[in-house]
Amino acid sequence: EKVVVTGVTADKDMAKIAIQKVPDRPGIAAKLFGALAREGISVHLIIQSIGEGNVTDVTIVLKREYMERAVEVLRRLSKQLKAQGVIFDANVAEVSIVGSGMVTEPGVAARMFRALAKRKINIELISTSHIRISCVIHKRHVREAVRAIHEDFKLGKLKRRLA
Amino acid sequence: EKVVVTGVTADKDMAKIAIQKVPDRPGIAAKLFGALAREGISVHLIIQSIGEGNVTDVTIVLKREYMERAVEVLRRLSKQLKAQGVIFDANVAEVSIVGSGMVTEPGVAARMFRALAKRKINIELISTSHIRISCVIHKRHVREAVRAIHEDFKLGKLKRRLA
Ligand SMILES: C[C@@H](O)[C@H](N)C(=O)O
Ligand SMILES: C[C@@H](O)[C@H](N)C(=O)O
Repeated sequence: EKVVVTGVTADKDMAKIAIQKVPDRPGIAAKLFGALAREGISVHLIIQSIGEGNVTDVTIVLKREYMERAVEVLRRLSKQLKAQGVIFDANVAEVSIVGSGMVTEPGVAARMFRALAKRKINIELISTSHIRISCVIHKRHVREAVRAIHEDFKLGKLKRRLA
Repeated sequence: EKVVVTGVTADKDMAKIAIQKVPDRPGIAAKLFGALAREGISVHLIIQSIGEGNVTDVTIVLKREYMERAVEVLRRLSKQLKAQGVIFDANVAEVSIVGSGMVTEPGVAARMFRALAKRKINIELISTSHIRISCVIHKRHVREAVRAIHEDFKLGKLKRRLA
């Protein structure tokens, strides 16, 4: 199936929050996100990577304006669950390439990561689906990141959107 | 914007692999995925959560048939990069809900996680985009997980696809 990258988007003014070392057992994710939902907090990305032992970290990326409320909710749960704690950063942006076909073909992902690497932009978080690869970077790099991907993927002027 | 979950899909016969404690600096993701790409290895999910200090883990989810080759590639790089090592598991399945609107509204995510929690299915990995929430679980739970989500989201018969 042909892989076609159709555009790059960026969300500035984002924040990342991680609740660290929560118990890695059924019901925990439901608890965390049930609590966020009850506060009306909207989330862009949910990222849970491989854990170690019987704990793991859960990271969310959301609009900067929701950060304090989300941190408050997660801290309360962190105590309840005897997790390690909550860390957060108010200075990130989310840059994504979207397309059809298997966008997560390593060749496509590698190309996006290389575009950022060439400009010395550190990739802080990665989350993907079949049609989208999202990288979270420091917000100071967002314009350069969008330009870089745009250039390296030779995307037409129409395809560049800064959200 | 109205959130509509339109279906649940499942990919059985998957594997997860993590390369642990790679340097968290520009160029590393490009290196890892460049190498996988050169081997022709196709990847379903790429997950990088919050790191600690100046290292982080990178997890991939891919078809079981590619696991050995991918582990080999990543082990070589792990030595080169002086990472902690590579861990893997050949027994996972990926279950996703797809839809329109902000599928990552905490309410929607919470509902999916609760569906799995009610059946005591542990969520091993989570990766999301605006239109898709993917959970990686042990493969023995896949049929039950699809049924659970189908029921709890009241999805019509048309909407359930086992890939
Ligand atoms: C950490 C969290 O995802 C947990 N494994 C759960 O299933 O809810
Ligand atoms: C770990 C990896 O994503 C690294 N931060 C990079 O930018 O390549």
